[in-house]
Amino acid sequence: EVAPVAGGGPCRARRLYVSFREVGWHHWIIAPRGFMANYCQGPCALPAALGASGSPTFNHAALRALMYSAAPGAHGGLPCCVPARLSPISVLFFDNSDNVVLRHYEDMVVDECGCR
Amino acid sequence: PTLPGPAAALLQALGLRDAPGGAPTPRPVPPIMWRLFRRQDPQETRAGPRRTSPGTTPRPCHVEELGVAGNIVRHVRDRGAPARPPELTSAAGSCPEWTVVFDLSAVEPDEHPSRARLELRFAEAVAGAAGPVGGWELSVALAAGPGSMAGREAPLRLAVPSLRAPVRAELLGAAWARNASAPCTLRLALALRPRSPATCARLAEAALLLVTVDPRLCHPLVRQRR
Repeated sequence: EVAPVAGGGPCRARRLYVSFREVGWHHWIIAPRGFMANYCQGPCALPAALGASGSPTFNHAALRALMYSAAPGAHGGLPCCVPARLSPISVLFFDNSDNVVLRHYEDMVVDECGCR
Repeated sequence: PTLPGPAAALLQALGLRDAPGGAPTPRPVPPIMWRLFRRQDPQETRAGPRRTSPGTTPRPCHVEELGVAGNIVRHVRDRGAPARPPELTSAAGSCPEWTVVFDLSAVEPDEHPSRARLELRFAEAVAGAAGPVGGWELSVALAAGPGSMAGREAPLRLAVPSLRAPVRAELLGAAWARNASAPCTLRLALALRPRSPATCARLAEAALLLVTVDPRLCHPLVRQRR
């Protein structure tokens, strides 16, 4: 499920809920039923590339945005809006041997986006 | 069935070979697993009643509640239960020995065991009976079987004052060599002897709580400096 992108706006995290029921895994995943994975979207032109919305600034991205504003199309285009900070989730499920398993996965949720 | 592209990719990202079929018979989730899940899952901790301080996420690759490194915790059921004789005494009149069998074929070779706790529930021959003076002695050893390392390790012996609470025995460094990888099947021989004349007890339930750490899923906390 994706929340409608209201008004676009610069590079930032957008809500995205991943439902395990959607992929038919709800009969073996005990918990959670799904999780807020989110995703990054938005242009990385100036001033977003400079971290205008409080997202972390990456010097190289700022340099590219500056060069792009000076000579659009002369080099590889604008920086990309990508995850800058991620957090983990845990999943509790029955495995094929009828054991109850708890697995911890790093970098599953986008908390913050940045231009890179 | 072959999975459609994205589902197969997500399953692979979750480190699973195939989508499990689900529990053949619906069964309750052990309370310890619920408790670990609620303590471990940052989204649960953020939303749950026991809110951790903002900004703190659990240490990666560490199971706080059990105090060991780990990113996979399994609650493994005993496969030997159906074949266990219900008798309370052996033919020789002493208390019986039981064999418990744990299927660990799902544990990957890259996973390092960091904790293996045997969880046992016993039942008195007469419900509510006081039990023998001095309690019981539990012995745990690797059972003989194909490819078993039985006999090499001295049995683990544990004093059990009462059978009212579950009995827990740490196997790593005892019946299971600390740096050994998980066997495909773990077979254990158990015996529970009263320290003074008393009727024997019955093994009601056995399970294994196994914590492993898969280093491939552990990210370095600090980005490499160039």
